[in-house]
Order: sequence, then C-alpha cells, then structure tokens
Amino acid sequence: KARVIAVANQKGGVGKTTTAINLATALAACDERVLIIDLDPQGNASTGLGLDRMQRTRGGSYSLLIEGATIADVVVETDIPGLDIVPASVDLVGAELELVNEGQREYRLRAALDGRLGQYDYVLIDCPPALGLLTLNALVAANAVMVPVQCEFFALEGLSHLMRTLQRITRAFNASLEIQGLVLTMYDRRNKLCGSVENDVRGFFGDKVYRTVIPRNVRVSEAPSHGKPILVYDTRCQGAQAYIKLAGELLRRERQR
Amino acid sequence: KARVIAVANQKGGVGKTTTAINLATALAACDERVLIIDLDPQGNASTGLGLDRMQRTRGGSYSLLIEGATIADVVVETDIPGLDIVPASVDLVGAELELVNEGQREYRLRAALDGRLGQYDYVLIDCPPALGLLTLNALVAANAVMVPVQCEFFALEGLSHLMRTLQRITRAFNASLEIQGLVLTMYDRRNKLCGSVENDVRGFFGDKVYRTVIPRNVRVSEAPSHGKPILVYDTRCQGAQAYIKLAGELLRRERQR
Ligand SMILES: Nc1ncnc2c1ncn2[C@@H]1O[C@H](COP(=O)(O)OP(=O)(O)OP(=O)(O)O)[C@@H](O)[C@H]1O
Ligand SMILES: Nc1ncnc2c1ncn2[C@@H]1O[C@H](COP(=O)(O)OP(=O)(O)OP(=O)(O)O)[C@@H](O)[C@H]1O
Ligand SMILES: [Mg+2]
Ligand SMILES: [Mg+2]
Repeated sequence: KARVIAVANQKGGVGKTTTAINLATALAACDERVLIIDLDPQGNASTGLGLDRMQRTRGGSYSLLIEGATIADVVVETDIPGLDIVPASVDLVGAELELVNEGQREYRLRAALDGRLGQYDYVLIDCPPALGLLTLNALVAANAVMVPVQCEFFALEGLSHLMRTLQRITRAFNASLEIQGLVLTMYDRRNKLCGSVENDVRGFFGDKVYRTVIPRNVRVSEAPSHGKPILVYDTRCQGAQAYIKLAGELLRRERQR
Repeated sequence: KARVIAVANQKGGVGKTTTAINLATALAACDERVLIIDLDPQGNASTGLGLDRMQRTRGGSYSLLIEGATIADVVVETDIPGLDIVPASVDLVGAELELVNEGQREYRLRAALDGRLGQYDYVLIDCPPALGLLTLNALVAANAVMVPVQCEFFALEGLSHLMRTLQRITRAFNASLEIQGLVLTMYDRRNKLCGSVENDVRGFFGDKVYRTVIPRNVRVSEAPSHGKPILVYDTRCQGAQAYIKLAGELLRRERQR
C-alpha cells in the first residue's frame, strides 16, 4: 500500500518544491516506485522535473480535484526511472474558488487517490504556500506530513501556526494524519541564525526533526532552470548528497513504524 | 492624497514582507507619513515591526475586510516615528473563505480605505504568497503594485503568471492599477544565477526594474527576531543602505509621475 506524504508549510520559499523533487528522485534511485502530485498553481515541481508549460495546458491535478479524473488519466512519466508525476496545469489557479461551494470539498483528492495507488510505494504531494483548500485536500488525503523548515526567523514563527492547523485537521477530517518529520533546509554554517533556529526546532520537536540537514548550495537552485533534479544535474554536490541521505533516513524511519 | 502600493508576488519567500517593512521605515525616515497594512495571515510584517502576537488577537486587517471597521478603528502606532500599521490577526486565516460568498468581495478593502487615508502619504500593503481573495483585495484597492523578485529561477518563472493576472485585474476590477516597479532581492554577487536572472528581468521589463538591487545580507534576516526593521537594527549594513536607496529612488519616480 502506497504511503502518501504531503510536503507542506504555509511559509513561502522554505524549500517545499525543492524537497519534493529531490527526495522523490532519491527515493526512486533507491528502487522505490514514486509519484509526485503537484498541487501548487505555480507548477514549480512540474517545471523542475522538465515538463514544459505547453505540456501542462489541461488536466493534471486540477482534473483530479474538479473533474473527477482518475490517476491513470492524468499521470505522466518523468525522465527519472521509477518517478511519475501528476503535473499542475494553469487552471489549478481557479480550483480553490471552484471547490468552495462543492460538496465534500476537503475530500476530493482523497477520493481520487483511494485504492488507485497500487503501483506506487511513495506519493509526495507538493503544496502551495497557504493553508487553503488545496493544502487542506493534500492533508486530508495524506498519511503523514513532511515540513521543510528554512533556518530563518519568519519560518520558525510560522511553525506554531502550522501545528495548530494540523491538530484541527486531525480532529475534523483525518484522524490518522501524523507528522512524518521536519527537515531543516538552506542551512548555512556561516550564519549564526541557522544554529539558533536549529536549536529551537530540535528543542521543541525532538526526534521528529530529521538528523539530515539540507545545506544552502547554489547548485540546488541552478538545477530547476535545466529541468532536472539536483541528483541528475550534479550528483556529487553537497545538496544532492544531503537529499540522498534524507531518503535513506526516511526509509529507515518508515521501516521502524 | 495617499498613494497605495501593494507589495505582491505569488511566489513564496521572495522578500515581500522584508521589502514592505524596510521600505516603509526608510520612507518614514524621509519624513513621509506611512501606513503598512498586513494582509498576510502569517502576520510577519506585524511581528517584524515589534507587535507581539498577543496584541493581535482580534481586529486589524480582518476587521477592515469582514466587519466593516474603519482605518481609525484598527490602526496601531509602531516604534518608528511616522509609521503606523494595521496588523494581521489570527482570524485573517479564515477571511478568504468567509469572503467568497460575500457581495463585492473584491472591493472590501478599497471600500474601507476610500477617502480615509488623508493623514498618510504612502500606504504599503504586504500580501500573502498567493493570488487569492486577500491579494485580489489589495490589488483592487491599490494605485500600483511593487513586485519583489528573488534572483532565482522559480521566482523568474512566476513573473509571467503574475503579469497575466495583473492584466486581468486591470480589465475586470481596477483600470488604473499600474506596475510601480520590480525590485531585485537577495542578490548575491558570487552566484552567477543572480546575474542571469537580473539580465532576463531588465531585458524584459526595462525601466520598470529599480536600479537599486537589495543584496543578500544576513543582518536583514536577523532583524525580525528583534522586532525591528533593518534600518533600526543595523543602519550601516548593506541591506539597510540598499533600502534607504530604494526609498530615494521610489520618491524620485513618484515625483516624476
Ligand atoms: N538547499 C538549497 N540551497 C540553495 N537554494 C535552495 C535550496 N533549497 C531551495 N532553494 C531555492 O530557494 C528557493 C525557494 O525554494 P522552493 O521554491 O523549493 O521553496 P517552496 O517552499 O516550494 O516555495 P513556495 O512557497 O513558493 O512554494 C528556490 O529558488 C530554490 O531553488
Ligand atoms: N536581502 C535579504 N538578505 C537576507 N535575507 C533576506 C533578505 N530579504 C529577505 N530575507 C529573508 O528571506 C526570507 C524570506 O523573506 P520574506 O519573508 O520577506 O519573503 P516573503 O515574500 O514575504 O515570504 P512569504 O511568501 O512567506 O510572504 C525571510 O526569512 C527573510 O528574513
Ligand atoms: Mg513550491
Ligand atoms: Mg511575507
């Protein structure tokens, strides 16, 4: 049975898309069968995996949510063996407003995924920077949530807000939703703010925080302009090695569950 | 008559809040009378200006949008002479869903501001990382929009999406909305990606792009944890100097209008 993990944090620019793309690629490199669902109208995960904007005019995750499409109708192979994607199309921008007056609006994604993920081991959902109906659909459909945390003050401040929201969702919509883990991203050893954010996060969340820390590494931010994950663009760089380690740590955690 | 400028970009983490806080402070230092409106449920602009979460339990921008409050009811002084704020309270999270079925839902902020800004020269609206009803309200109420652009590939990719949205808003809701300018943020001279993003943005947008570029500067990201703008936290650092220059360039542009 596939394990569905939402990659979410309402704070913008903390590394959600970068983590979804590169962790998924690293898991596929470990022979796991992986699906990414791009639920962000910006479509950065789709672009970062080489899908051209033209290929994404219709369908994709919008069709799953609004038009009752099945996974089989919308899934697309990527250049990475073992990694498929449900891309984000432009019409996803309007999906949140369209969903508001629909019945079962929070359960649309869960209904589209239930029982149809047989060929995957892991499903990662890339969420937009908000706690609106798109992210809510992801959190209701997910078994667990992974939270990228940029080592900055505003990102730290947003965590308590996110945790309160997760508690509300567990109570109202998805009792089995758990925190899969928190991942520190864009860590720069020269910046003492990173050290103090790390201490705060580990102090508060303990073992929920991954030991693997993703360093700030310019090659990571160059890779998407070539439509490639960092593991393909520059396997030996620090960023790629960190995501490989993160995949290993995730698999160990999942086996111990 | 107050000039209302929305600071907006649906891409997350590009420096919207940092620009709103520090540009507003620099304008106040130039003896302009300035108001910031925090329209982001994260409330980062409120925190970055020293307003404690406890002070923000009710009212603020939520009351302007949903409860028909006036500016006078919700405005709060900051520690910076000449700079006031309408803070974001926690209930702003629910505002977007509450607005959907309201009449005139896109015009709520404009109606609350019209004719009531007499004591201000500039109003800056800090927007959330999305193109939902909160940002839409800001763009309908604004005279112009300032777009912070992080020097990264995903931020560049989002610009065409933002420009299409601005055109739609001008046609449907606010014919006089103009692009006040684009500001390059978190520029790191050692990172060649920044140079190529700068070339692309200046090539496409020409004079709309501010000559002042905001450098990546760790002091800028430290300041919010002390509840202070960078101009107060460390006036002499590169980040503070850049925002002072940006304010000067904005005032020159505004005088030439
Ligand atoms: N480890 C890293 N080192 C350097 N740059 C990084 C790293 N991780 C992410 N970035 C860059 O930082 C920016 C923000 O990352 P990303 O877009 O993945 O965040 P996000 O949380 O998905 O943003 P949004 O909230 O807009 O969805 C991107 O330009 C990305 O290339
Ligand atoms: N010039 C700079 N140098 C270094 N760090 C910066 C700079 N500008 C912003 N930052 C930091 O980068 C992060 C993102 O900036 P900020 O929160 O202002 O972006 P935003 O666009 O408002 O994000 P959101 O989309 O979540 O609203 C913050 O932690 C901020 O402190
Ligand atoms: Mg993203
Ligand atoms: Mg912000």
